[in-house]
Amino acid sequence: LETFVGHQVLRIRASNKEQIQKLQFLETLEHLQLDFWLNPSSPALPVDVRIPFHSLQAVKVFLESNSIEYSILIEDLQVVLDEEKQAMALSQQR
Amino acid sequence: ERSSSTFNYGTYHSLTSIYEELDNLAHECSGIVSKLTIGESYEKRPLYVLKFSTGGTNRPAIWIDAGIHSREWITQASAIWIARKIASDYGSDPSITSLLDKMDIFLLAVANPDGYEFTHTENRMWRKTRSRNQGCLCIGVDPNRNWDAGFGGPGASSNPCSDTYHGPSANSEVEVKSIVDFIENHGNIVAFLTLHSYSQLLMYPYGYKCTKPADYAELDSVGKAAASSIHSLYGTTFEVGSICTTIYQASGGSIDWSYDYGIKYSFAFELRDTGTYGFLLPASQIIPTAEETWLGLKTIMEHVRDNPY
Repeated sequence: LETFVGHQVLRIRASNKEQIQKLQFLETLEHLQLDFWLNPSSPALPVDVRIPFHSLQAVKVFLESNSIEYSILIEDLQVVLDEEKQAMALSQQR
Repeated sequence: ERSSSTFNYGTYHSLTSIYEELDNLAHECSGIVSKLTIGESYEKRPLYVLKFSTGGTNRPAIWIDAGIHSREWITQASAIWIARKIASDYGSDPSITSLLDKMDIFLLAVANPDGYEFTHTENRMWRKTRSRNQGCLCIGVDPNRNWDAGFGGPGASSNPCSDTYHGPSANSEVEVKSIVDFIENHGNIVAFLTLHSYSQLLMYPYGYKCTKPADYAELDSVGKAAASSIHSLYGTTFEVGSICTTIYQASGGSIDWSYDYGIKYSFAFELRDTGTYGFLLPASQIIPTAEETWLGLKTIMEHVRDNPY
């Protein structure tokens, strides 16, 4: 079973086309194993991305060094997954 | 779970449990609901469609599918609730009654059963099919990049390890091919509605190109009316537009194929979330999501019923 301990989901807000292009570049960096839930397309729309623990630092440095705004949507994905699992188990018992 | 009285629509279920509920529905509402098998997934799981019909032969019909991206659990859950709603509203809701007296509805609640099973047992974040890619360790194809509509163009990846891998050729995924074959063999599908999540959008073609479809004005107005219906229940806001203008260019998508095939009323829903939960929308939101989605679907279906083409 794949676990997602330490994976974070960030909401990134690009302020212009140039920042979108930078995020599109980030998308191509396969070694980071990023999972874009909302892909970079226009400054009007946020970009949501799941980041494995081992890539977190690199991504945050990339965003900060390019002055791209972000916030943390999900602090630790595994915690939310465990809650979902528990809720399902409880429901099944019921 | 032998009867609907024990099926909890407000929680997420395994594939087995969902398939049992499809049987229950077909059994309990046999007057208007029947279960068809339209094919098998890559791993040989059946692709079940519920047919809602009051009779007649080859009537105009509405296609609805959910869960083509397996991790979007709110869509499969909403589809099951909607199936029950259609069955129970026939005869009591004049709108649905008149719709079903005139046309059929086909509902595929789990369009990607292999992926769904995989999300329950191996990897909750799985999105693609589970087909093997020759000469590559990475598994699966994005079934919403695999349709014969600008196949392999912008917004789809040629890398089998990517979550948006378009596959070796259009319709290479048996899950996609089964739907295409079913729709082509039917010959009278007049609306194609697909449920995705998340980000609260209601989209019409195109995604593989950024030009307006010929029926742009009508699709936009129907889409806005549906979004307004959705909003009326819990205040959930949906943005309406073409795939290209509301999200980004994405080739090989289902509603682009259906529209180019001649199905004018082709829409893709992106259901809740507001961004806080992603694909892990709490189970307490399943029924509210299904309820509001139902209102949006109903608005589109009423328009389809009243505007034959």
